[in-house]
Amino acid sequence: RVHLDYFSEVMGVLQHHDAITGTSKEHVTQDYTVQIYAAFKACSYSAKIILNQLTARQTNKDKPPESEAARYLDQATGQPNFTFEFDTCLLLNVSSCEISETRDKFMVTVYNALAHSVFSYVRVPVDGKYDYEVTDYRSVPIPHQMISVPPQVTALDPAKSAGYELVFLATELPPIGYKSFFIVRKPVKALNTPRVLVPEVVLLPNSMSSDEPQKPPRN
Amino acid sequence: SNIVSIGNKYFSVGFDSKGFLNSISLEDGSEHKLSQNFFYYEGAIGDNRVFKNRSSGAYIFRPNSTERFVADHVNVKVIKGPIVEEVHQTFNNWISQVIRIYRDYNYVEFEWLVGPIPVDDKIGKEVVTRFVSDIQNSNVFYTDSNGREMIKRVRNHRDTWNLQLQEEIAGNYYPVTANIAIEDGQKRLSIMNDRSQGGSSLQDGAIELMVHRRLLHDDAFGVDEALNFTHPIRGKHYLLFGKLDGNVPSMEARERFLQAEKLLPPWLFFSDVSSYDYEDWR
Repeated sequence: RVHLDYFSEVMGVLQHHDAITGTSKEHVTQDYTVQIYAAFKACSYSAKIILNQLTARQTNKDKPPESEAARYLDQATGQPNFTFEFDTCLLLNVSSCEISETRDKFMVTVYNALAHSVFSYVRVPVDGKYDYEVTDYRSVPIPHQMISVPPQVTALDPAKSAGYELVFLATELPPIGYKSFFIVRKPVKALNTPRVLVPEVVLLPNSMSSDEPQKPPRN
Repeated sequence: SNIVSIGNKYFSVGFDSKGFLNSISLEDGSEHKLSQNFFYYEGAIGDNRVFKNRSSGAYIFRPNSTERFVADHVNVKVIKGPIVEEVHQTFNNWISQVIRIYRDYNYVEFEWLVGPIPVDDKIGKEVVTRFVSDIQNSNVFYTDSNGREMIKRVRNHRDTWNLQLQEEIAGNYYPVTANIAIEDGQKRLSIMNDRSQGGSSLQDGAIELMVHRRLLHDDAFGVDEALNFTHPIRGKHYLLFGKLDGNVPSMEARERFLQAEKLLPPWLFFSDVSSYDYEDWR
């Protein structure tokens, strides 16, 4: 709650008309950026807790959610100190993300804040020297496309920008809910499955039971 | 032929031999003029003692002339794939853009990158993107009201007094926080933005939005400093073009849904799972 209050206060400051329209002095604008960054990082801690609890509820609805996710995952991996981390990448606007560009395996969790189902194309900065496999939460391969980032964009952050983005379609994101996608990078030509389109299937989250709407209307 | 197009099942857009966008073709086979280019206005300079000597600055948009072209041809790179098709445009060494059509989206995405705006010539510049279509909107255009209803605007006109505009460009600019649109009874063109911008329709068929400014003089309205932004800016515009023929959903409904999806986009969270198999992690 402390973090959320802090975020609210900063958002209040940034309602000033100079912050909204960009008419402030440049160093004031930079201070606004520092403030919103600090609040965002603080609040992301709370977001991790919320997402942990959401995941725990989906994992096992019969047990208390608070520690169920960590306990389950510990049993599965045999590692007692499993950490369940979600990180936001604040440089996605310049096609830069430390996790997706440098890790061999990473998960992208897409949260839909709207009250209706949507589909959304996801763009993830990646290292162009590798090829990638994208699967959804049921291990179904997801068609994807590698696409180069314009040099003018990579020049914005040459130390971090990957030069490529991985694009795939996240279908049927549930209202005020999420889906996760598992991405593995491999040397080029080491892929077992060719990059071909597979038939689209409508996948429902595990938490949906049969008496809930099975197929939200597409927009 | 050096003439390219990108598209999907809903429409396609074409580019001329100089690399500029120049047409849009709809799924019924009809083709319409649609061009896009970047321009800039040079900021007025004055001592601010009287109105006519006001400088363009943080609070005041006051161009001293008509627009200046930024390029007479565009370097283009075309990328086509099964999921997205893109045209990467380079207008000059400080303006570039990606025009993007995803396989299942019924709009065109423009991701522009502008800046740092050069001021070696000691002239402040205010950069706009302009879309020109064949729509005959008869001086009328629509801008949103802070994301709510669309408000009718009439060029060179105010509803409650007889207007004699001293500044025909700035005097027709309105705030655009989410959407600006024109229509002529048969067709409708709307541009949605990802942040608040100034915008207008200065001639029939055209829509323009200001994307970046760099000014070298204070306008004496309180900031007491020139709006001398030194950084590049990257942002997006979403273009919807369609016929007003009673289709369901209507163009306005499509804009409304798209507005919600773009102003509250999905959040991406990344997790490092290098040490685990997927099944274990799951």
